[in-house]
Amino acid sequence: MLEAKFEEASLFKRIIDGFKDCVQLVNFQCKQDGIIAQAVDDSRVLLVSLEIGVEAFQEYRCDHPITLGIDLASLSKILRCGNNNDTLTLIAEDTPDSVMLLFEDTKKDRIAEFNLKLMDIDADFLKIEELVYESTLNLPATEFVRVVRELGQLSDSLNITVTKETIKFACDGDIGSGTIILRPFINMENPSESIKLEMDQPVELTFGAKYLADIVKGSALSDKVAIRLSSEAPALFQFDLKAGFLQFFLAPKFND
Amino acid sequence: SKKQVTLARFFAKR
Repeated sequence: MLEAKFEEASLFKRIIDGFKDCVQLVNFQCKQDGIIAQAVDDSRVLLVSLEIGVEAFQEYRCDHPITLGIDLASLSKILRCGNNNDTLTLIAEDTPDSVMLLFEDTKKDRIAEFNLKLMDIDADFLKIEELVYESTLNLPATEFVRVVRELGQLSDSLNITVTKETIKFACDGDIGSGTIILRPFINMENPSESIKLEMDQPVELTFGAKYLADIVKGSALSDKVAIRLSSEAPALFQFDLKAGFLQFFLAPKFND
Repeated sequence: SKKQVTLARFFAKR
């Protein structure tokens, strides 16, 4: 049996909002140590990997591994029903046909219960943790959102070049071109505003702007984003939760 | 111009 209680429904809403626009059918694997999920978008270019650790929950109990096959569009409809500061408990039997979502306001005056039918989703679980990266960037999530929005207006591709001292984002489209250069710095008063760059080797990659536009939706979860780049692997964009993370693995564009 | 590749290109190597 699964009983997973979020202190605030808004956390689960933000997690789901962070990736529901790029994948629709997702297996949530619930285990003793938390919930993980993985899904690939229809074009097989973007992979989403989610981990919600036990510490993210107010209460958590899962005796046996349970897989919840969920249509995120349907889940979102139910998540819109509760208030953000309600507690939200996910409840499921060991071999469930449905998952219950229980919203309770803090005074327990209003208790709303929804059952979401589960789906049998045929999806492989990929092992991805062995990838090696040449550069790691840490940016304020707002800066990342801004770069993707601004340059995404000009072109359907966005180029990222990392050298020892600079991170250059560039695009070149029909109406014109744009370049944004960021230099690493440390903000002592507000560390999350800092830009950090660790580089083993300079790297230059091009990504589809429409995928980046989906990835930036993860910024609702964290004020920072970590971007890991390699010329030989999909790029990793990671938003950390207090316990867990939302990761996006994005295949680059290459010369023909 | 550059062409979008899929994740299979990377994970197939494994």
